[in-house]
Amino acid sequence: KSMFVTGVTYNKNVAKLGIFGVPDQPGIAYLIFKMLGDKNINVDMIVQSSMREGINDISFTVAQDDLRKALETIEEIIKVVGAKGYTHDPHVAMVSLVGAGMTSNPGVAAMMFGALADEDINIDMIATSDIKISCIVNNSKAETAVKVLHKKFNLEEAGCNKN
Amino acid sequence: KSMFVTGVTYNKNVAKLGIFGVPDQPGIAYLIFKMLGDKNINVDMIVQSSMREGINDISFTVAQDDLRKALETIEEIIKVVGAKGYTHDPHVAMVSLVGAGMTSNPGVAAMMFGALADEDINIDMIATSDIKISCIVNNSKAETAVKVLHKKFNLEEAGCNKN
Ligand SMILES: C[C@@H](O)[C@H](N)C(=O)O
Ligand SMILES: C[C@@H](O)[C@H](N)C(=O)O
Repeated sequence: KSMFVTGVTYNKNVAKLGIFGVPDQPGIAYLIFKMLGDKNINVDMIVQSSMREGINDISFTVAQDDLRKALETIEEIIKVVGAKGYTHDPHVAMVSLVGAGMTSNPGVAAMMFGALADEDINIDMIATSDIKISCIVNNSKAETAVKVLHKKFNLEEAGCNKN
Repeated sequence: KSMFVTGVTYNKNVAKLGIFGVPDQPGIAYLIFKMLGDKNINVDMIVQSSMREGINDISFTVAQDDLRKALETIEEIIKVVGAKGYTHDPHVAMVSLVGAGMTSNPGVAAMMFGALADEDINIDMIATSDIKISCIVNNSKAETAVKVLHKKFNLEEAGCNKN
């Protein structure tokens, strides 16, 4: 399969939050994002991977300005849904590879993760859709990540949008 | 913000796999998806949320035909990267809400999760991008999920693509 990777985007105005040990039952994700929405907190990336022993973790990103408000809301969320705890990191960036059929080609994800690994960049979070693979990395590594992805996928620097 | 939700898509040819307790250091995600790619296993959704105590979980979905091959590869992956274990479920479906500015509007995610909660549908995995929110649910609930999302977002049934 040919790869149609068309560009790289990145956003440094990102803070990540993770809520651990929420009960894995219907309605929990609704409660969490309803409470964040009621405070008008814009959430960007949301990821939840598989459950273990009836509990799950949900992570998401917000704009750095919303971090304080989001942390106050999380304290309430934990009491309402009965979670085990939370973590946050205000110094992260989202770096995304964009193109058609991104995930259907098994080599694209490995190439992206490999390019970051070559620069010793740790991947904090991952979310994919059919046209995009997004990674959360340390804020200080964003520019390096963008540069090595351009090189790895032979893209013009000009194709990069900062958002 | 107005919502530009344009449609619902779903795919029942989905199996999910989760690798638990991988070391959270550069190069691990690369190794996992390189090993899957070398066996030519098409991976669809990939999600990894926040790390805890230096370890992380990575979940992904494959086509049901690839599940057996993927499970054999995971056994090898666990030995190579030193993971704690894995889980899989061959009876899942991916249901996605598609539209512009999906995640920037805090209400959209809550409305989607709420519509599924109203039908007692548990959300196994979540991944978002700016134009799509995807949920993994039990295979037997896919049609109900699609129906209630059309209703909740006032969409025409005709707008639904099965892929
Ligand atoms: C953990 C959370 O996503 C839960 N499974 C729900 O459906 O709301
Ligand atoms: C867990 C895994 O994603 C690791 N953080 C990596 O960068 O490869």
